[in-house]
Amino acid sequence: SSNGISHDEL
Amino acid sequence: MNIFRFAGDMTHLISILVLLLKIYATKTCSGISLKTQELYALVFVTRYLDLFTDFISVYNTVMKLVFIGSTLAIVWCMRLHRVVRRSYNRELDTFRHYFLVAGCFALALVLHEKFTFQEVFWAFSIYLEAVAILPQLVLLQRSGNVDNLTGQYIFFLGYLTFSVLILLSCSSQPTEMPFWAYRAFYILNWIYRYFTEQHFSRWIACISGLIQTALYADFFYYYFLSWKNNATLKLPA
Repeated sequence: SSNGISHDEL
Repeated sequence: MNIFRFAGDMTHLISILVLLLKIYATKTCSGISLKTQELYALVFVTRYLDLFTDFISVYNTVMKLVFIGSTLAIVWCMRLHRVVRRSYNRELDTFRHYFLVAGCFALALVLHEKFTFQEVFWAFSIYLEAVAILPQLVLLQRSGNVDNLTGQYIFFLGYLTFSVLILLSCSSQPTEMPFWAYRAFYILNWIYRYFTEQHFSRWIACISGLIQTALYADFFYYYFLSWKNNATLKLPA
């Protein structure tokens, strides 16, 4: 994502 | 997406919708802590800052909108709805939740995955969710008994420790099969992903989730006892 870490969990 | 996570999301969704429906249908919110609901709304708003910048899936976006919308609806109902707000236990719901917000934010400034605006707020929301239930537990202790739906609402939000125990104990009456605990699935999901994905490490969420479980464990113990003895729940003062 934009800052490299994507949290795919809610 | 694995079954544990999907089940966890569904249980979480049900717990929030059950509460919203209960408040809206009965037009009363006695026994429910507005402060806990405000903390949950803050948790979702700060966790889903990437709502418009990162598209992960339709499911992910829809669920984020529903979680934010339903918790804000609960806060709106309890604060502004002319009938519901009268039944709010303002004099009992006195937990100074600002300290929780300040403490979690300070911790997020120190402990985060990456020092960026989004990541610090993500870590803040994870820590805050772990302690957001405290005002509700204090209110339960003060109001002494648990009115049926409030107890069930916290029960739905509950955790592995006692949900399995209660599940096993009530397996004799399948109709009473309670919805599984929401965080229990997430803990199983993290274990599952740890073994199936090489670079899966979500220590912040895992440890915070375990602390959350510990906070609920004592409530579940008393809820389970009252449920078993068919008595009103009395938390030790």
